[in-house]
Amino acid sequence: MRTVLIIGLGRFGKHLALRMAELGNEVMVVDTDEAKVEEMLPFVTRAQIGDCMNEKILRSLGVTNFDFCFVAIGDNFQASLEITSQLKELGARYVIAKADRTIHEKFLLRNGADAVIHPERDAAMRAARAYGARNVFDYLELTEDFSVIEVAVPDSWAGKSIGELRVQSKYNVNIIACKIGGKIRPVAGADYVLSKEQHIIIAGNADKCAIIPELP
Amino acid sequence: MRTVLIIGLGRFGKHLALRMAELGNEVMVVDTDEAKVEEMLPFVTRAQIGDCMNEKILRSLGVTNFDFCFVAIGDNFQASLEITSQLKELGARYVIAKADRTIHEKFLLRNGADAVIHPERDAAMRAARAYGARNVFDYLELTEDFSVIEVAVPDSWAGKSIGELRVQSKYNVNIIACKIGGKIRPVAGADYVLSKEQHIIIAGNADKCAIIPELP
Ligand SMILES: Nc1ncnc2c1ncn2[C@@H]1O[C@H](COP(=O)(O)OP(=O)(O)OP(=O)(O)O)[C@@H](O)[C@H]1O
Ligand SMILES: Nc1ncnc2c1ncn2[C@@H]1O[C@H](COP(=O)(O)OP(=O)(O)OP(=O)(O)O)[C@@H](O)[C@H]1O
Repeated sequence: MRTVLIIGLGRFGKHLALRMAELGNEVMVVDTDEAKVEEMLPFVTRAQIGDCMNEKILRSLGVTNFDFCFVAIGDNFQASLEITSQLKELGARYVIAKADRTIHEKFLLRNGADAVIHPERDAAMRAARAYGARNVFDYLELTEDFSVIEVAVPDSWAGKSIGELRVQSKYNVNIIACKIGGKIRPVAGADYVLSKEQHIIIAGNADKCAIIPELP
Repeated sequence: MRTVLIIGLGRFGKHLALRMAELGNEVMVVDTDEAKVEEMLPFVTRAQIGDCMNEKILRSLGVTNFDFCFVAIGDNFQASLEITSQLKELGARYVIAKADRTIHEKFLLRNGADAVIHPERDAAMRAARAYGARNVFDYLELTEDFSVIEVAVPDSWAGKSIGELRVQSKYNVNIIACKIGGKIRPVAGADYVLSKEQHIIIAGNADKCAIIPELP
């Protein structure tokens, strides 16, 4: 269980607060909008009306007590930047700010944000991967050199088992699941036999993963 | 390589178009805003100025030729709903619409959208998982019963190898990577020895994964 502070109850901030609370974390929310704050009262640990551009108010929140502080203000670039920077100066342990534009992201990272979330661009990147390339549906790029992707089973692999193909030792990727008829099932055995009717979900270095769709 | 139609060059639509094009797909974009369309000309296959609420214009795009059609209009609920529904009536193979609110999503799915993307809520869900629970950083829930999560190494596992612990056969999860000092490295060998300084990234059924953080 963690303690989190969420400043700003726009769509991102509100969904974040509700989900965090649902997962059993201690959630405090702050917003200038009274109606938005009142709406959250039944669901979160603490909900306060306040303008976080006001340093006194920000100080009174006791920001050092939170595991994470989120600045979920998108539209008002100045507010989001000032509040992020102020939180860090007051000793916040870890500040995550929401950005709407790439330039916004750069400023935030240079001025107190430990991490930045950019919902539209992140969603666009995922969609481009998932719907874009033939045979490859990227679920996740954990880092630039580690991915989890879904690929069609190469023809030469059909009818063979994972152990027989020596997938791990030969290609340096892990087959972690298969997808049949849209349903994903974990795969955890070397004697699992692959077939053309399924897709496999592989994990490993992005370049190593990229080899698989190219196999005969 | 796929052919995609993207209607609406807001932040999501624009990032999607650029990334899709970067990945080598054929991209056509349409927007009412001349400046936005012109900005995309160097990067995409075709860029057209047009109001997609106008059925003639929509028809002229030849929507059946595209693998995927994206309706990337968030603010104007009516426009996004009408265009989505119209695309389906004109025979579009697969329509993906962007939603800003949950009620919006429901209407879209009932009126022609094969899939809906909800950037703020999706980002909030991921952030809640990643930053919310102790010892567990959920990267991904591929389905309700398959997850990829990051956990601390249980004390009783420290100093032992993955093969020695018989992780796969005993717990039915795959250790696919480890995270040391913030960097993620793929793990693809049974003789890999675990230590307390790292986190491990495990994949498998969500209930099976949940057992791991509880181990002594
Ligand atoms: N100085 C401030 N102190 C506290 N709350 C603030 C402050 N400035 C803005 N807010 C609140 O932040 C919330 C989110 O802001 P806004 O709607 O501008 O961002 P947004 O990026 O459009 O949100 P989203 O995209 O998540 O819906 C609003 O509810 C607003 O009242
Ligand atoms: N009928 C229409 N035909 C073509 N383009 C349209 C139409 N209506 C709106 N658009 C375009 O769609 C784009 C996105 O719309 P809007 O900015 O309202 O959505 P948004 O959800 O706020 O975008 P984002 O969150 O992705 O930045 C705008 O560039 C707008 O010009």
